[in-house]
Amino acid sequence: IIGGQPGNSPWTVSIRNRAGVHFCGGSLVKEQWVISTRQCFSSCDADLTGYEVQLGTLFKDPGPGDPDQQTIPIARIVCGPSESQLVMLKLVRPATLNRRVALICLPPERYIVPAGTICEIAGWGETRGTGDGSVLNVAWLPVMAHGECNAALRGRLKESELCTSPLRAGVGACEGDYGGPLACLTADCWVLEGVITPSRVCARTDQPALFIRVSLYVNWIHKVIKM
Amino acid sequence: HRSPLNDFQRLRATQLLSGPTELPSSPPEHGSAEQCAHRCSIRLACRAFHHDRQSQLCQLLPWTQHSPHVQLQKNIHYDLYQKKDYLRDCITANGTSYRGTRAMTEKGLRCQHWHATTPHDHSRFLPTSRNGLEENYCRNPDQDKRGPWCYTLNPNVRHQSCGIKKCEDAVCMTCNGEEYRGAVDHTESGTECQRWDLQHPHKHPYHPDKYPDKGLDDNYCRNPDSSERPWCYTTDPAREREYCRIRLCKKRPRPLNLTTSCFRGKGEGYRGKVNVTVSGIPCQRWDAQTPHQHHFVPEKYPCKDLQENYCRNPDGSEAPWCFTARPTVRIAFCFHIRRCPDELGTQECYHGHGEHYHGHVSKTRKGITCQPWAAQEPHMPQISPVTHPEAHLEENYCRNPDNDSHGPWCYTMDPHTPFDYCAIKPCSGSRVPSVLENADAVAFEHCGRRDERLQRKGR
Repeated sequence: IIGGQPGNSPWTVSIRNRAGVHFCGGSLVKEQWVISTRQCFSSCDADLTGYEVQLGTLFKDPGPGDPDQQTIPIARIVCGPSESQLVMLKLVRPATLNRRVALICLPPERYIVPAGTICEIAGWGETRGTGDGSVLNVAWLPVMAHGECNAALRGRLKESELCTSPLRAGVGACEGDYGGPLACLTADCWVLEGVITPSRVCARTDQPALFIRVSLYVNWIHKVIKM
Repeated sequence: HRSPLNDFQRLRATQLLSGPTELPSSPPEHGSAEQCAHRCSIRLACRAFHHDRQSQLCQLLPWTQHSPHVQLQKNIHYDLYQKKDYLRDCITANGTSYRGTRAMTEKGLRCQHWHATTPHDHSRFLPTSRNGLEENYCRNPDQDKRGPWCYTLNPNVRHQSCGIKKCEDAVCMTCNGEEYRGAVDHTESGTECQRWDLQHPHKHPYHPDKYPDKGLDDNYCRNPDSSERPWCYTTDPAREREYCRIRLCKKRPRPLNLTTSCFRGKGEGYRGKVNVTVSGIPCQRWDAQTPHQHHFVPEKYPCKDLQENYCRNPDGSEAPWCFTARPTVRIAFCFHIRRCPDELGTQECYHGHGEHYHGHVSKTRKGITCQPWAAQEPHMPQISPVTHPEAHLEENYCRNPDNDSHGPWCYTMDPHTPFDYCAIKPCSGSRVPSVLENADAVAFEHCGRRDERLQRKGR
């Protein structure tokens, strides 16, 4: 996260490869299910033996004695509808919810988060010197109206994408944050409205940032969990 | 420090079933895999053993998978360990320990049975329980430098070498040997390798279960971390790891799946020219050692195309990556390179959400065959012709019985994929009201809460 600060986001998980290296983020939407982005995974039938999610700690690479840390192997990956760029990861066992680990709510299907809503991105990704890269960083971005964003992107905005306004200070997600949450406080609850996806450049000050619009895929998420 | 298991080749979740006429196997005894290996090693008649990991029982066996009237069978309770010498079809040293089933000479002559005295009479090499002479298999009872041999059935040729290759020559390696799956189990200095599934004498991170795609079998030389060549941990406590000597294939393999404008899978075949990380830091040149020292020297990785400072994936990481020109950031992934599409071309299209689609496409967008709607395997369906009689759920054609907004789908024949969407696209001009047209149609009534955020507690 560029232009952020150390913070807490109990649904944000770190996805780690077989060597135990963090490479992407995710969001805990059910005790045994994490949402992330397709870009982080080699294929829809990738063998994720040895891959794990880490949660319950603010540290990217916590020491051995971290009391609340949970590390759970990933059982399998399910790819979302073609345009979605979403994936769901089933964990080998449910995460234990506590004061460090919580689920994030899902919005109603096709809900549109109002422009101007202040939402939060979180991750252990690149900070480009603007923060402490060893801990979880968070930053806040205002949602941008779809029409305004579409104009700024010269008509290339898709219905499945959601925008946040660029900030002069250069605030945004970056490499290592992909798959993590854009969480918005709605009706007294933190709701997963967007998923961070790679952009050509991080934290641009002159262009909106794009996220996957989760509300278009809530029925699919429930369908996968139910199946 | 060598484990008795070093003499065995392991097959997980496998049982060896023998025919009724075979010699009886011994009754199960208690013991760890290493204890069983020791018991089997000291018994000439023992050629393999079953080990039940759960109950820690082992059963010694007088046959292997190559024995007559014996067959392998899946069994999650057992791991099968067979003596390597009976399985390998290459030799180490002069092959005196070779116990394979080759029964033909290097010039194609059939071998004479060791107990037979015609067409060639001999009394020196008759089978005993100790000398390993068996059937008409090639053997080396007199330590001949040319390796295993046999008497031949050709009256004019008394005996001939069988031409069984040395293990380091039997299977060659290409590039850096990441795909090498041969049977060399000693290092360049001749030290025996440590098994990948053991943590002694050296603890290490390469558990075979964790890296199923690296072929970490027994104690054979492998290259799981993209070193220059295959290597192994050694049974010498004083020397952790060492390269192995394996012949390089003359022909370099034709690279597959090369892409330039996008990357596929993990991007090992990416040959594009992106050379800046997503956070704007230029990549370091592969032929440079500053600001970051590394072992990915282009000349040592000829198949990886480590040109200039382009994003590449020489070690099977998650995606193309590079060393960065910034001293404080050693490595960065190049996830901003677009992924190549990996879905099937679509033959038909559907209107709306495809709830009225009655076509005959029966494959998912990944090419997996659909499960018939009336079937109960491999997935027990929650939607079937019984529950949805009006939805035209015929055979295994893609349908949309639950009005899924993402189009026709089906249960799949892949046990790991309960359902997936199909290789059908929306018809052009087929208008579905955009979610943005009546944005406030969907209200947000209730939600959970997050304790900490509400109590405004200090950190």
